[in-house]
Amino acid sequence: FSGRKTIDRELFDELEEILITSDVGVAATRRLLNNLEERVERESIQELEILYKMLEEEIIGLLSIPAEPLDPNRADPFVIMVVGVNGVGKTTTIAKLANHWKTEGKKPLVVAGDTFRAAAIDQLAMWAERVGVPIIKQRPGADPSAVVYDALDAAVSRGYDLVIIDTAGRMHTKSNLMEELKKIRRVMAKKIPEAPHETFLVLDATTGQNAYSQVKTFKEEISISGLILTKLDGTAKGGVVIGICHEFGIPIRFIGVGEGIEDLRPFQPELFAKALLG
Amino acid sequence: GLTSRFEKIFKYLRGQGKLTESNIKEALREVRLALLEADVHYRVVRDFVKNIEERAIGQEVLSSLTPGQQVIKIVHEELIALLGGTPAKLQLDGPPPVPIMLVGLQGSGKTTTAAKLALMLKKERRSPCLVPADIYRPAAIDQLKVLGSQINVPVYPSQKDLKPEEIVRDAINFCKSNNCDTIIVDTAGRLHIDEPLMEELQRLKQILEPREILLVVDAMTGQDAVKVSETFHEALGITGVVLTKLDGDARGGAALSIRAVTGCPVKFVGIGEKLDAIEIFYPDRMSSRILG
Ligand SMILES: Nc1nc2c(ncn2[C@@H]2O[C@H](COP(=O)(O)OP(=O)(O)OP(=O)(O)O)[C@@H](O)[C@H]2O)c(=O)[nH]1
Ligand SMILES: Nc1nc2c(ncn2[C@@H]2O[C@H](COP(=O)(O)OP(=O)(O)OP(=O)(O)O)[C@@H](O)[C@H]2O)c(=O)[nH]1
Ligand SMILES: [Mg+2]
Ligand SMILES: [Mg+2]
Repeated sequence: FSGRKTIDRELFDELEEILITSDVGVAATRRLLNNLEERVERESIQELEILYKMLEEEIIGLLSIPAEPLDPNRADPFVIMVVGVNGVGKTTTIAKLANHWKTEGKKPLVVAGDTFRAAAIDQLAMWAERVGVPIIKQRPGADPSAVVYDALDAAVSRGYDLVIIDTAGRMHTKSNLMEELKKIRRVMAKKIPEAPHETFLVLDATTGQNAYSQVKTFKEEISISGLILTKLDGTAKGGVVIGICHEFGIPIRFIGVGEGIEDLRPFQPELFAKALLG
Repeated sequence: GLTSRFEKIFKYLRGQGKLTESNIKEALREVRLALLEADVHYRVVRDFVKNIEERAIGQEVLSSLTPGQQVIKIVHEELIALLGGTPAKLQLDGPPPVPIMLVGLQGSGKTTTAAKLALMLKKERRSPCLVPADIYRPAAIDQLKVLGSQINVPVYPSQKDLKPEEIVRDAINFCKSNNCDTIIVDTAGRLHIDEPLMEELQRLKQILEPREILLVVDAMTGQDAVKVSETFHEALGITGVVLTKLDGDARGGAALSIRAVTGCPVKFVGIGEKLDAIEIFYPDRMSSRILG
């Protein structure tokens, strides 16, 4: 912290700038700093290191959502649906997830549920080949629900124990596209009543406050069980997730830290908080 | 939005008799809040509010019958001026084929925007060609080929075992022999902190000598917009910005941050996934959107 030695108004202004420029957002920043100020007063904190540690702990607390550990063994096949707005990293993340669970002994099947965007099916097919997992796909323009139904059928009959479904990117503000996702879920349930066992919303770490709107709408429309935060290998801090976790109580399961197959990490609040406060 | 927030403040203020400077500063705090919530960069907001403060606490507001509306008018005017006043055009002068290069972070919308620009130019009676220079992302070349065929625009037949430099060099000849007057090069998404990939862009620029280097930026980009645009601008000399995905509900404050810090004008906005979903950037519409 710029060689500052005392805990004063200027220090708190500096903390405000650090938090806001990390996309924590105004409301969440205010809450964090008000709580911090109260503690400093109440416990008469004088050392900077202790203040820093307190802020870190506060952030970690907000990010630590009490949730069941993610366990793909609790159903066979275990079905995961991946959703999110355009370009956030869904398809690439699915390749990483398939690879991750393949190395843990699962038999993943990926599903080309994006039948709309140019070369989306080819993109996932290339990834599937690289990872060494089977893919269910149809022609571009096919009904995504039909592809998904086929895939669940194949999973059951061919013994794939993990199914990861790619969907087309979509703006949460487009109700017809949100309806399409709901339809996919209804169709899934016809084949496997509990499916999808997990629905992951992918968020891009470079996104600012609009992430709130994305989470809120996707949650209301199709219910989200987990978040994945991508592109944390850039300079964006993804601070918006602090308020999101606090408000919606959805756990962040993984983070994306690059464009390669191995660039997936389980989300760890402590590391995230440390990186944010830099 | 800001209007309703101001109404609350100024209703309360009117009840206090004569309007004072500190009353106006309350309103300016609301402006600051609105801009930060719209993802405008922290420092850009600080400078912007400081710059309008003088006008805001002046006579035009203090002696106005509708001080709230007066402050909003000032904020709007200053935002529009900062965003560029009048729409900035695509520069297509020079001997054909006029080169345009698209750059930006991963997933921002470059490939789609390349095809949108090609369609737009085609409607303006130009004959563009598209060049896929992304050899890294799986099926990236296919993606641009599919889009090109949808709008009947020639696409250079890139192969992923070639270097982007070789592709661009050969594509210029391909373009000339196809009588294209504009060559639109789509590059791979990359991080501004990836030095080898930023150097690749500098080499492509040397070969292509683009008339326009457009930075494609996602409208939902937050505070990172400043670092990203500064770095790309420093490395290449950005001539314009395309702000994509404005059909969502992101406020788009990144537009203001980028313009304020780099001076680069937003030239186009992407407003959907279809290839006709591109528009000229209008500063007044953006100002209203940012203020919310
Ligand atoms: N640096 C970085 N790039 C990433 C990461 N995850 C994905 N990407 C890149 O982001 C771009 C978009 O990724 P996709 O997987 O196509 O994103 P998507 O959400 O499926 O996109 P749509 O299907 O078009 O909505 C690609 O260039 C990826 O390589 C990450 O963690 N870090
Ligand atoms: N809704 C909406 N989607 C857009 C817009 N522009 C692009 N997209 C979508 O955003 C996603 C990413 O677009 P791409 O063109 O693949 O992005 P890119 O920058 O080329 O990605 P990389 O090459 O991986 O860096 C795709 O799903 C596009 O259809 C837009 O203006 N609105
Ligand atoms: Mg995809
Ligand atoms: Mg691309």
